[in-house]
Formats: sequence, structure tokens, C-alpha cells
Amino acid sequence: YIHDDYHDEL
Amino acid sequence: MNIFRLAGDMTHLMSVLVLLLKIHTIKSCAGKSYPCSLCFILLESSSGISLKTQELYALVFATRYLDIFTDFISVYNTIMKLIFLGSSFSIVWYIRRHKIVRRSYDKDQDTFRHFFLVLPCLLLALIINEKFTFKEVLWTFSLYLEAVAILPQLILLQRTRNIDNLTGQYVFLLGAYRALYILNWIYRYFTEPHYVHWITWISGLVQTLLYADFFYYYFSSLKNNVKLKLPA
Repeated sequence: YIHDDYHDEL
Repeated sequence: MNIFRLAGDMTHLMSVLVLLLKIHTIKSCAGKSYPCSLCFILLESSSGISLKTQELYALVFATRYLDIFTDFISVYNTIMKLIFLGSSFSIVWYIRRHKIVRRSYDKDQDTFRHFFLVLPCLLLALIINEKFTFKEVLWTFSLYLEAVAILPQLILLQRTRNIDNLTGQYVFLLGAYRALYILNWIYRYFTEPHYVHWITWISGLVQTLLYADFFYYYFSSLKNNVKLKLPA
């Protein structure tokens, strides 16, 4: 899963 | 990616396209000779678009997409970010600078001092954030600011006598996209074990709730087939 560092949503 | 988020992004994209269509309509109007009735209405009455909201949205995207060149997530993600950045800044430019479009902007009505929204959001982002780094604080700031960015537009709509369809649809789509994102967050909460982002969820919920009364008047105007009108 996407680790917290960056945000994968717009 | 899930269907709710895709639907949300498409709805958001639609809202931007509706606004660009409206600006294009105003522009093309001026080329024609009077008295084209639509042109007369468009150019004489205010466009009903709040420049303040557009400027806040440009700031939202500028502070949220700082990682556009550092963190590559997907082609879709990058393209959508470029579209939202490009469209929000060009809409601000059109309303401020374009010789025709700016005539349809009613700055006497669009008086919300949006600076009073920026500062509290920035202070709140400095206090409540997931991680105290430059990027994370600005990203959190963009979330808080987006939640309240629609306020100048909603207040302008209350003052605008006849809200034309494109403006009503623009605001509706803008509210609907965040409502779809809430469904996306619920879906991700149940399908991804570590996916918990309280700040995003609460900001998104506040943002959608601010549209509640607009949604009510929008749907009742659709149902009764009457012109959309917000009570002052």
C-alpha cells in the first residue's frame, strides 16, 4: 500500500 | 483506484470543463454583433463566478501538488494534476486579465475577504497535521483551504439574482466530487488495512456539508423545474 509519506489521491 | 474515486475525479474534471465552457461562451459572445439575446444576458448580468473561489482553488492545487515532479504515482495522477493546475490558473487569468471575460465579473458583489480563510487554514495546518514537514504542512493546508474555498462562490450565488445553468451545474459538480470522495474513503478504509487519514476525512466531510443547502435548493429547483435561487 502507499506508505503515509505521499498521498496517492488528487 | 476504485470506482468512487474515479467517479469523483471525473466529476471534478467535469466541473472544470463546465467553467471553461462558460468562459468560452462569454468570450465567443463578444465576437458577435448585438443584440444576440444570450450575449446580452451573459455580458450584461454578472457571470456569477466568484474570482475569490477560483483564486483559492488555484492556491489549493499549487500547495497540494508540490510533489508532482518528485513523487511519481501514475500517469493518470500526473496528467490530472497538470489539468487541475493549468485550468485553475488559466481561469483566474481569464477573469482577471481577459478583456472580455473580466467584464462579466462583478467584483462589487464578490466581496468575500478570502484572505481571512487562508490564514486560519495555514495556522491550523501548522498545528494539526500528519507530519511536521514543509510538504506535509502545505498539503494539509490545501485540504483545509479546499474545504472552505467554495464559501465566496456560495455567498456570491445568494447575491446573484438569476443563477444561470452553467454556474449552478459548476457548483453542483464541485460539491458532488467531494461527496464521491467520501465514498472512496469509506471503501478504502474497509479494503486497505492501514488506510486511516482523519484529517482528510474530516476536511472532506466539512467541505461536503457546506454544500448541503446548495444541494437542497439545486435538487428542488430541478424537481419543480424552476430557476435555481438561493435565499439571501
